Amino acid sequence: KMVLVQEIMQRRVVTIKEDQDITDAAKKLLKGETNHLPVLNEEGRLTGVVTTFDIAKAVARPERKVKVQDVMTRNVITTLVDEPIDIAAQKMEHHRISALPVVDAQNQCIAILHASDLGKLFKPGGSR
Amino acid sequence: KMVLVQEIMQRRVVTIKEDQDITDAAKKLLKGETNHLPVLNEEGRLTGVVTTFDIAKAVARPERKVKVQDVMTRNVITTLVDEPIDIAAQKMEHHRISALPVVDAQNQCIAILHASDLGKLFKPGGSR
Ligand SMILES: C[S@@+](CC[C@H](N)C(=O)[O-])C[C@H]1O[C@@H](n2cnc3c(N)ncnc32)[C@H](O)[C@@H]1O
Ligand SMILES: C[S@@+](CC[C@H](N)C(=O)[O-])C[C@H]1O[C@@H](n2cnc3c(N)ncnc32)[C@H](O)[C@@H]1O
Repeated sequence: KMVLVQEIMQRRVVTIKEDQDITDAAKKLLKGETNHLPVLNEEGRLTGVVTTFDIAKAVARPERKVKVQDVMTRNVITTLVDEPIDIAAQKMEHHRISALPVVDAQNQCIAILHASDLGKLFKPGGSR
Repeated sequence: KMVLVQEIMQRRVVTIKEDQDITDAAKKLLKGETNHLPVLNEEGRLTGVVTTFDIAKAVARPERKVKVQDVMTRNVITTLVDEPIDIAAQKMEHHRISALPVVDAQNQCIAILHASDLGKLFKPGGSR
């Protein structure tokens, strides 16, 4: 029986709005002990993702961008609660990314799957 | 037959010296399209790891630290080429980290294993 995303995803998701500052994003990433923040628009729909990689990009480039919407990735690769975990894992490896926001039918972000959560598959009785 | 770390690790590792600047680290992370840089001392031994998470930490905190050695993590969780992949995967999940430097008997960094590389395990004929 194939394990589904919902069995190892994390339902506690820290998100951010696209018009917030990059320093707000950095603080949320630290507090959430995570590298990934799904970005929501005014209606709460997923419009992008901003990661510690994007914060590092803002640090490395001299024209200090200030808003999340200036550095976020808009074309988000996502997953669904009932997607088999092997498909989700291959998506992350193929795109060289380490997390997928989990969305519902209305494109609202309801959870997040980190590549490091894949370790749960290997625990005795792990993902159940 | 259990898959070993050496079958899915990445032998191309970008590293940095502990006395370099944080902006050098940010530039190397971007160029290497990675979130993790093993940190080496003068003799080329692994002395820490600096990630995009640590760069974000430097951005979020007002006392702008400047050197890699000021923000890096010194107690590095590592793996070996012949460690079974399930052990390595569980280490990453347990410590909530998404990469492990692969070291040899002299504690030199010879490769890196990313949590997102675990996707190779699920490809038809993937890890071979
Ligand atoms: C291509 S990855 C490279 C760094 C590293 N390999 C990693 O796993 O994050 C970094 C970029 O991917 C983007 N990214 C991360 N997760 C994403 C996702 N689920 N969908 C689209 N882009 C994503 C980030 O916004 C960032 O600009
Ligand atoms: C605890 S993680 C939290 C963020 C996110 N969960 C992740 O996977 O990176 C961030 C911290 O872990 C540290 N770190 C990353 N890889 C590490 C490793 N292999 N050994 C020790 N510390 C590591 C980084 O230096 C950073 O300060």
